[in-house]
Amino acid sequence: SDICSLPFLVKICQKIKLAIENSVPFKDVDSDKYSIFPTLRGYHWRGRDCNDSDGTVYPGRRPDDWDIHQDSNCNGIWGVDPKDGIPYEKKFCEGSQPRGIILLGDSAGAHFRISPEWITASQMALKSFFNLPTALTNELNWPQLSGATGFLNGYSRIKENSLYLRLRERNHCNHRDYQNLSKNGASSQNLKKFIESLSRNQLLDHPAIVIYAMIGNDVCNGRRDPVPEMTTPEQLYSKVTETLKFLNSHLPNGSHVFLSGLPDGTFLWDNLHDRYHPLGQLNEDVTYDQFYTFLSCLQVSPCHGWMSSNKTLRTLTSQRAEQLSDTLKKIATSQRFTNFNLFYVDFDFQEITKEWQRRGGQPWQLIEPVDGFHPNEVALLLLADRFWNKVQRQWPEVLGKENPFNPQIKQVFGDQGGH
Amino acid sequence: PSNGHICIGCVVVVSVIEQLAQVHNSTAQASMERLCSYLPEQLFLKSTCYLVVSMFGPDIIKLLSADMNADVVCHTLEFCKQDAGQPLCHLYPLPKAPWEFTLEKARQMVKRSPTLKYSRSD
Repeated sequence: SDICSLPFLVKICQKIKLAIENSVPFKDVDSDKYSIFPTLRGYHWRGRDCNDSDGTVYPGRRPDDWDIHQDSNCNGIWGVDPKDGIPYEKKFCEGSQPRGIILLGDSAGAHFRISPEWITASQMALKSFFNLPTALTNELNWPQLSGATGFLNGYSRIKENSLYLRLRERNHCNHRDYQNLSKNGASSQNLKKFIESLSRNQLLDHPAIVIYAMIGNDVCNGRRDPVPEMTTPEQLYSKVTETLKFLNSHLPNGSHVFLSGLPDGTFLWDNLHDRYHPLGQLNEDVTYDQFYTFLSCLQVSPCHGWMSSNKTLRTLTSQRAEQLSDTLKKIATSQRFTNFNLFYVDFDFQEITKEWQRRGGQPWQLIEPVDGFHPNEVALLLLADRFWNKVQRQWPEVLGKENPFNPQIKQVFGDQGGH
Repeated sequence: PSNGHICIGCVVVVSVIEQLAQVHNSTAQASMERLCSYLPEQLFLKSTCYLVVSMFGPDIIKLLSADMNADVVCHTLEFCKQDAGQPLCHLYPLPKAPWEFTLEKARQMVKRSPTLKYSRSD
């Protein structure tokens, strides 16, 4: 019954299992945590390696001897300008303060999505499942389309870009410098298990913008009574302080860390409960209320606290979420670190709902239809847009300056090797 | 995956089979063949589909042909189980006939099936 028990598959299964458990690329010949393979924690999750046989070559590092001989940081800029003998990396990037983006997140940050095409019989066709293998080998996540580190065009027609693409647009020297270290089920309490997958050399690499966005699992679980399992403010304080100490010992000086608050998830029931679930649309026989009840009954709900007909429980869950957000705010205002500045940002789901309604959208259109829980691509990109504008307004130094050499970089190196 | 995830997986797959048959006005068997034909070869998806159909198809066909819904099919094939003292978990509205009666009738229909020798984890 277990395909991995077949002798010839044992080894590869072990490797895949390790990659997923440790959130590091399955295919990484030089073990620098960057890969030339897309899924299984490959370049869909972190910048594509441009030389997977040399562990000193990877995205985000400071250039080796101004990259005269090779592209040591995979930003596609290297060699010497024949006109004046100046290395291109020196000419175009020196002083532009390149920086990377790193997300420490959960399934929302990884952009968890079960495609509705896979379960909607009325629209099902041969092409419906073409992306299933990619999704399965990315743990049903789509980080390549996510709000923080997305670099591919997604399925929504929204114009907003991910934070990574905005950083790249601002300074083309940031090309490929992204890491999406998100994991389904991640919370403040289990981040420790995979934070070692963060790849940043304090001396050799550029500074980074790190976003800590554990937005649900500290109050979300599938228990019949979810409250006892919820993280307390004291537990959160202790773990997040530990996480920040880890970051201070790994991030290059001049980095920035953002703590994201938690949402008010009562949004889900309020906007979905009486709508039909994709499985119930053909015969109008299954609403999200029934779907949530089914998940909770089986104790596999991603968030019983908010995906419940019990108003008291929903309110309790939101209260705990708010307490945890206040705790994060307190940490951000009271703790100082040598290698990074620390900020707190609200998870502004209400605000992006208003923005979406201003554009003529409906709130329920911001949630993944199959699980009725995760923010979808539109929501993630609107959240990215709001975060970017807030940072640009309040802390412009975080994003770095516009690189005046962007046009020249484009002219000489085109798409810089793409992604 | 936990037992809960196995149950959900079964209910979703049987729902899709049932609804494909409805949409294309076809038999449950034709619907299963159609679903498997849509799946890509990668990751053994298509062959796994045909394997599952060969194992459980006959029972699913019998039960769907008797107008049993996905909840009944999955409880009958023991992908879903109601443990003692635990509530009955179902996605669709309950059948008009009493649940126990419906389930027993369904079990009789597949009683001699070789399928049920597989443990649920399979």
